[in-house]
Amino acid sequence: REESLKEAPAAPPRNLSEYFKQFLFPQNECELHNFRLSFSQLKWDKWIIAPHRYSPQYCKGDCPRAAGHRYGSPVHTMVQNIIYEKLDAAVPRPSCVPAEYSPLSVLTIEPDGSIVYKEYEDMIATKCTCR
Amino acid sequence: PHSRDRAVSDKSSGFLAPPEDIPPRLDPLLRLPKGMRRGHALLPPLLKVLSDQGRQNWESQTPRLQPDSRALRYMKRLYKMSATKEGIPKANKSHLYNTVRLFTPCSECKHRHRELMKGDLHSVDLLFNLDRVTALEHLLKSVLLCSFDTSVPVPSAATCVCHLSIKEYDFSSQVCPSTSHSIAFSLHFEFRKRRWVEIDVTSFLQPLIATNRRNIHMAVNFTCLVGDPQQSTEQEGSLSVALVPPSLLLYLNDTSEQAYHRWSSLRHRRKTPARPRPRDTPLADLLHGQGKEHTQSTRAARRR
Repeated sequence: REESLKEAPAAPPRNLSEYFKQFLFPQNECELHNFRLSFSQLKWDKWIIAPHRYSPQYCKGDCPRAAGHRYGSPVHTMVQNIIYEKLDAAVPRPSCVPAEYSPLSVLTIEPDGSIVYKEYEDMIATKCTCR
Repeated sequence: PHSRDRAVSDKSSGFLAPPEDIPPRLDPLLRLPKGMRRGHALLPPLLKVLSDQGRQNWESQTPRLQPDSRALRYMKRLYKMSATKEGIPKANKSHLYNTVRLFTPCSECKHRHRELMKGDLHSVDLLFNLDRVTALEHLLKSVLLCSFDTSVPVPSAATCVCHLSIKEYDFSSQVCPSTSHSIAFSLHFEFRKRRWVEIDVTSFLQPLIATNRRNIHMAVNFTCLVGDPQQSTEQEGSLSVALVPPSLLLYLNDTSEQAYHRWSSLRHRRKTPARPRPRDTPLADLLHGQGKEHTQSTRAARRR
């Protein structure tokens, strides 16, 4: 932090919290992003009766070097980062992936013409983590 | 990596046998055992789209019989009661099912129904094919869904007696089906208020579904008296209302991994308390070391 303060611009920054933010967290930090699709886009709306729209969401962004408590990451994540930085760059850095999901109810027509209502586990990402 | 090698070697044991409707060139890890694939109605199309042949329109490759419009209307109403507009299951403690299947009588018998309908308007011969029910789906409740063709003028209320009988086909001796067991239900309902009449046949069908019967052949006979049984109504002849061939509704608990289990999500929430209780951490055990017998007994009690 001292080094970064030495490089700090002479003019005092207007907004201190914004200024420090750039040192604390990566710009495009790992977080949950919205994505909404309709089954008609996949041409499945003839056999998926409901819901019409589905928002699976997704995780994207860089993982901070010290992922730690902020993402509920295990210590292994920081170890993996150290391996990547100090020992072997062939080992990938920790990735931004879903940590929790919520279910989805689907109403579909089966090939024999019967109709089924089903509740599926893990169909909508609700939280991200670094692993 | 190692796991992938293991999957490939399993292929020889047939565990990952390529099911018929998954393209052969899919990554072996994507081929799922039949039970798991059929149970998950979404998997085959998802896998097909992910495979390179999947670019064609999934719909054109799997022609589907069109469902009965009344049945579709009923299931859409069930969906609205069970899930939000975004498709999130409602946290409804009372409903333990995570799967509901609606079967309409199979088509070849339908035209027999038409013949029957010319004669006796009250009894229909039904054959349900339950092939889509997987071994991992356990029956919670089964309902016979009756609806009446009310395009003809109907009286306000009616008291009906419904006779159900299961027919056993003894294919060896080619005789006509014998009736293995039958049951009678007495129902009172008002036509104008009810588009559907639901008859709980769980105990009646349980033995058949528990023995993984794929085809259920039953005869349904309705005899209705016009008016309200409480008031003195002259007993009129049979009610001239056409009985639409009933559908069979199965409420099931799918025990496969992909299905949503309310109780496990409830249990999961209970299991991860807001903060670990201090005496649960190893340090706490050390601090309480002096009362070893005490700790051991509580630890044993906790383990029990």
